[in-house]
Amino acid sequence: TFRPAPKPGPGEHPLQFNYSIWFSKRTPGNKTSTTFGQHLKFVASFASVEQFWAVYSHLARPSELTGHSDYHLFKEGIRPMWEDDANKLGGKWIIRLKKGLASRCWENLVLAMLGEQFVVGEEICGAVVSVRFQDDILSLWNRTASDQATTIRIRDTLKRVLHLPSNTVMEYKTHTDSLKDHSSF
Amino acid sequence: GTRIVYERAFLMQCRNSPLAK
Repeated sequence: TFRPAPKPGPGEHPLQFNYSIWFSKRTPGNKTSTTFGQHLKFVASFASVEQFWAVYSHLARPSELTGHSDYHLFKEGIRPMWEDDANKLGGKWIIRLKKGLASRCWENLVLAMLGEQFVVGEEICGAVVSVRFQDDILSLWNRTASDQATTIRIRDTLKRVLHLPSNTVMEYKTHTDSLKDHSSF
Repeated sequence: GTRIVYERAFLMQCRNSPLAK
């Protein structure tokens, strides 16, 4: 069940936005019996840098997760699903990572998002790390897939903050396209 | 209005704060 972020306490550093972390894990065999939303487990919301670390420090790192697991870190009030009003017209940058890189890259991505390093107004919705059997996948969701200046700016910031290997492929996909080819979830 | 911007190094520093436990 969802709990809103507590107000930052004295001495804490407030974030520009409150965020929520969700976790999902797909167990083999139940793909069709339940919908994505039912797999989604709320972890915590936070409003300050210190609250973030208190939550993050207690979570398993992506490299420690097994099977088909995802962390979803979204602005509070945005559900990590395409149906949410904030995501309907949006899209995401997708970055495939060789095994062994996900934990470090995820942390860099999260810190850049919380620290407002993307400088694209209200465009960022959230980020996902998807642990899979082969490669791991990072994605960064934004509101307006048709806003090319914004998506390019997000890509350039991603390159700067993630320190990716030079051969890393980055792909932008609208949520509408992900739905059409059933590649989203 | 003003945006609250934090560099990575600062965020990492806050990790060690007793408030972050």
